[in-house]
Amino acid sequence: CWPLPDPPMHGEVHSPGYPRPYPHNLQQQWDLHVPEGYQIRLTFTHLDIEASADCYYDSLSVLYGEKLLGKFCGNENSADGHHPGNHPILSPGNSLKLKFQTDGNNPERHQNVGFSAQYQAIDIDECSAAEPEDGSGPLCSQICLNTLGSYLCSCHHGYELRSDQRSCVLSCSGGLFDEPKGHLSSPGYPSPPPHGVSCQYVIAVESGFTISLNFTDKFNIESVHTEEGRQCLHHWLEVAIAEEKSIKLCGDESPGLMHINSNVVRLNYHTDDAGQSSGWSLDYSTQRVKCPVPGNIANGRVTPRLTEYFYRDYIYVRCDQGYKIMTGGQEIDSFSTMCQSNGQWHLKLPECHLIDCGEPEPLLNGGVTFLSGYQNQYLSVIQYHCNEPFYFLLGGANVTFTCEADRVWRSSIDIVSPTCIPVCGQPTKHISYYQR
Amino acid sequence: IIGGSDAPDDTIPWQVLLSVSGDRGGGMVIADRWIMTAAHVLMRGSQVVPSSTVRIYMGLNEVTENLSAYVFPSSLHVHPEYHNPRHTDFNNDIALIKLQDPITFHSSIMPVCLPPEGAEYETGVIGLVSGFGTTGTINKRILTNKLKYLNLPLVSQQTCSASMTSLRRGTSEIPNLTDNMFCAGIPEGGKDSCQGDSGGPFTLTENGRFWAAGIVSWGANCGMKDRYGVYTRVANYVNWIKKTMQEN
Repeated sequence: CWPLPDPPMHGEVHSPGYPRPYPHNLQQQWDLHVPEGYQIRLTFTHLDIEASADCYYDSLSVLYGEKLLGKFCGNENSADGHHPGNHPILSPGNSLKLKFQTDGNNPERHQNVGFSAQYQAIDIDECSAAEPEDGSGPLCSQICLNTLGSYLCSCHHGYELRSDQRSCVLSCSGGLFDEPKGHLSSPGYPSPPPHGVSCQYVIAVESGFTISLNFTDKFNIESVHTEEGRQCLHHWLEVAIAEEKSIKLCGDESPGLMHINSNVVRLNYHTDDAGQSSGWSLDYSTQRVKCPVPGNIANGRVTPRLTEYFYRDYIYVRCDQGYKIMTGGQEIDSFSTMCQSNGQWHLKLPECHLIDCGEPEPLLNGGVTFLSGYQNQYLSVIQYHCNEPFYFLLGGANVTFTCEADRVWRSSIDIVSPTCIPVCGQPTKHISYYQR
Repeated sequence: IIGGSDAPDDTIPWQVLLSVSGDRGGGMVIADRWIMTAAHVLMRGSQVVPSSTVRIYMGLNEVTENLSAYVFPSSLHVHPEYHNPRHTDFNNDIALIKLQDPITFHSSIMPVCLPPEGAEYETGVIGLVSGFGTTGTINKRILTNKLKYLNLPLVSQQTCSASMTSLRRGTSEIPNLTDNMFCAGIPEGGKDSCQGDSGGPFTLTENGRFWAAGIVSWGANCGMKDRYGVYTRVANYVNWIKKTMQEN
């Protein structure tokens, strides 16, 4: 077996000997084919066949199967015959048959040249075609999509295509929605679904996000009014959140916007074998989990300072000048914490403690005086002194040292370390001379 | 010190008593680790004495008191150009002693200043010389245990040199007087530094401060008429002193 070559998408056909006059006693047939799913459009570029009533003597017949689409003869100017003019002929299917037949004689005055025609494949829009008359129903039970040379059937949400590739069957379980936002609705919405629906939808997004359901459109789920009020006895949409009591929705009133304090929510849509509900439609969106606004820090600040903090936000703590960051009794170089998916900061806020410069270095042959109390803290002031009169302080007796932000005792006159310089040549007692 | 007086307590706090192999010498405190003295005090012939033979006493006014409170030097630094094997050349008679531990100064122990920049030795200006050396004349030498002091005027180089010339007439070899020395004393005699004072301070004052103008060095006898004591001119050695201290 050799595979058949694909039929051409276009072509040309003309009478024998065209454009010379066609022979007598001719009976010739052309079978035109284009690929499945296409129809043939035949356009005559010229037709000049002996004219006669009902094209009795010479004729060109165009048939689709056994159905005659046209029988032509004559020319553009002849009063007799049947000329196709400029109108193309469209075959219902992908084949077309041309039959050309001539008799034994032609008028002597005029030599007819026959015909010339071009054909091309035209896609059939199967979806817009009328329902087949064989009672088999529409091509597609729900959605028909035309394609070049063919068509596809598809189904509304909540249904899936059967193996016959044209009809749909209800199938609405196991729908998992994990994108940050999306849309979902009951099967066939806004048309009522068949009875006995049990659909389950799961919206599950990344941890650290919460879900909001927004019922924006028409909402209609059959409810039963009892003495205890409206009850969702036979039809309902159940909203279930882990470790929380689920909610059953029904009635004609849209629930509007529902904030779900979770990153996972299950929706169970149930109808029994009676009653009628048009269903529901919702858009869902997600928001980052919030963390508590951090409190103020004494002698420090939190940056950035925002009105709300969300999952993955970072905050930093900086202490005022002269203060150090302490956490758990330990000093740290810097501090930052991130808002976690559970809505908690991953580290507890630190504290800012006043820095100190430590004990001032003892001074050989001198001492130190605390001018601002006995403290080593930031901005404390000390003054060194030397044991006079045997030593004097380098830089002068009035030099003070201040505890600065870099935790160094620093003098006002750039003396790095205080030093006692011995006093020379000045005894405390002098030899006295009274006698002259 | 001949013709001097007992020094009251704390009046010459830089005075140092050296005991070098049992011989007395003088010195002066110039920093918390440094003593200045005469080179010949630390020499025996051409050799510097071992450090262990040098005892250093400070803050004493009387030798009998607290003699156990002495310290040893950590190093001795004799001027490199001092060459006096036959005791006839006292040029560059200066040495430094480094102490093992720094001294804490108080009223009994204080440093004397080094010569100020551009220090002048003006003839006639009276200085102060002190020591634990002998107090008698050549005929009757008496060892004192008390710190003595004496005020003596500076003598011009010319006068001093002339006195040396007269001395040479009857003596075979007298040390030369160089520019690194100066003289102090009185022509009538009877007041002078003497044996045991060597290395001790001869101080001048400026703006109320005592500075080390000289180091007791040598002389022809002691306290004689027309004779003068010769002192090392410290101002000529300030750079060497600073350099030695910095390098050690």
